[in-house]
Amino acid sequence: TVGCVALDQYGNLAAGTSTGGMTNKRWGRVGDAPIIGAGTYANNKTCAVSATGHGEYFIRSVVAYDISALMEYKGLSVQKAADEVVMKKLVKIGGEGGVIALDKNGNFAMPFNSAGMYRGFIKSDGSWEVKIYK
Amino acid sequence: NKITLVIHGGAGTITRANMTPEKEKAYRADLERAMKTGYEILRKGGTSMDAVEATIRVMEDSPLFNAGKGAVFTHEGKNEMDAAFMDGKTLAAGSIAGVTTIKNPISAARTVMEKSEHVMLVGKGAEEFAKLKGLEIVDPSYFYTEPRWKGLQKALQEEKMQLDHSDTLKKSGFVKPDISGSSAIDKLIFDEGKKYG
Repeated sequence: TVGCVALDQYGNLAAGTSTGGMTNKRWGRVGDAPIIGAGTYANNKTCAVSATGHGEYFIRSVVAYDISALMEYKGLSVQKAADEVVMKKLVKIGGEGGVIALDKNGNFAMPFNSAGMYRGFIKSDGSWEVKIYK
Repeated sequence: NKITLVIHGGAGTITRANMTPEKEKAYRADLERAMKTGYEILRKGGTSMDAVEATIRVMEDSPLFNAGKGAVFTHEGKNEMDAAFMDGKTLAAGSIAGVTTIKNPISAARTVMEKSEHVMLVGKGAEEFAKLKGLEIVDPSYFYTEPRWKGLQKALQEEKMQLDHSDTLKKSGFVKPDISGSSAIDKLIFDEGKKYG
């Protein structure tokens, strides 16, 4: 699964996710990636989120919207909200994977509870980094 | 505002122990290329939506990632893809699921958001819609990569050992695309075996 979240100079957030899904899937199985609120969500008031991982768990936890909701209703930072969902809520039910989340101020989080996650960021000054492992 | 762009290319059992230097270099290069594609759009005053779409298209076109070319195989030996797009300003959203012929599913998801009254389209209908809106349609064999094919065979074999049932691929009449030779890029694809997406 691949995903991207971005903040432009007009203060607008956007999120996208694209995937081939699960190896050996059948019966029209669909994961979280195309489910708005589960694998993908964006709201200028809070954050933009794209997720990757074991889709069934991400759907049940409404992961992407949950991160946004924690920010909107509890006032959590993007890092705390993303950690709460990925490192606590998902781990409790055995959901493996991670998210990228970016807020309206350019703060972002990239938590994952799996062994690794291909990820990267690029900031307004052009500084960037690509990471793979923990 | 602080223009910022963040990407992911999938999560799973990716460790230094099971990654070769060549594969790591290839992944880092494509992730960088994708990121910088989107950043250039933002830097020139483009929108976050344009940046997200362009960035994801780079990763969909790379055979290294489980999206677009390089997508994993279904039980029946097909590449069946899903994508979603959301605009934080308007809360508009679009998604597609179970498509097999749309070259860049992320563009189809954005098109559903912007050019339909719906949020989610699936299967043949989504493909018809994409074609109608002028998106690039390809033969399903475009998405084939040898490592993902082998990943399916491995999963089927494990399933066969568990369930002791016959070869479903043969029953379904699936014929592997005639793509002779294994390209150099195939050797760079990181095989995680059974991917969850």
